[in-house]
Amino acid sequence: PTPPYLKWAESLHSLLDDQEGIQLFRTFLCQEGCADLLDFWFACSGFRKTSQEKRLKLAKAIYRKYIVDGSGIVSRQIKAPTKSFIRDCVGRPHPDPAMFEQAQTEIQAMMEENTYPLFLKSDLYLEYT
Amino acid sequence: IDSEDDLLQECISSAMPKKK
Repeated sequence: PTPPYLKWAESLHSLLDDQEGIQLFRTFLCQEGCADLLDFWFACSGFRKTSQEKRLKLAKAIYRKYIVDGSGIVSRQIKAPTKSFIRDCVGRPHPDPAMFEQAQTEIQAMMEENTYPLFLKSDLYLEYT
Repeated sequence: IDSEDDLLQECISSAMPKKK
C-alpha cells in the first residue's frame, strides 16, 4: 500500500484527510507563522456541522478571532466583499451554516498555491519521508 | 472569552479526521 506521506503529496485534501499529515503541516505552518490558516479552514468545516443553538456564538468567535483584526494572516487573505458578507451574517440572529464557505475557499486556494507546495519542498517534510 | 475559545477549539477538532 502507498505510505501516507506519499499520499500527502497528491493533493491538499489528501494531506488534510490524515491526522499525522495535518500535524506535520501544522508544525510547518507554525514555523512560518501562519498556522491560523489551517485552524480557520477547519473551523469553517466544523461550523457547517454545528448545531443551530451554538451557531451564532461560534460565528462570532470565528469572526473575532480570524477576521475582525485586519492585520491577521487569515484576514489579509480574505477579499473585502467576503469580509463584509461575513460581518452582515454575524449580525443576524440565525447565521447561515454556509456563511464561511467563500472565505474557506479563498484560504484554501491560498494554501494550495502557496503554503502547500512550500510544505512539500520543506526540510520538515523531506526529513519525515 | 474562555468559553468562546473552547467553542472554537471544539469546532476545529470536530472537523478533523478521526484516527484510522
